[in-house]
Amino acid sequence: VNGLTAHQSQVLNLIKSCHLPEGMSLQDLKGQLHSMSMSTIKQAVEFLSSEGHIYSTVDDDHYKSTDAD
Amino acid sequence: SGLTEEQKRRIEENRRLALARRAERQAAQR
Repeated sequence: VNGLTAHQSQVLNLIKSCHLPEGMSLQDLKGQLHSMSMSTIKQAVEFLSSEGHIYSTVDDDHYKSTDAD
Repeated sequence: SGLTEEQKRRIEENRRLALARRAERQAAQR
């Protein structure tokens, strides 16, 4: 629908659901996406970031969604 | 929040850049 793969959508939805000021860490993502390897998660994060869906916050391990809410 | 002013500034700047990137990609798709 939005041109994302299933993995990319899963990662984006989790980041969207996090309302911490510093966003979600890669470790948090891994903790919730048991079936996904860290390298798959990192690839999805890199793609979503390059497309402007998410952005890094306090460091390159934490991400927030650009969707307003 | 527990963030410093510098961290808040960095987050705001990264958000601005990401929104610009997203708008660019969306425009390219049309």
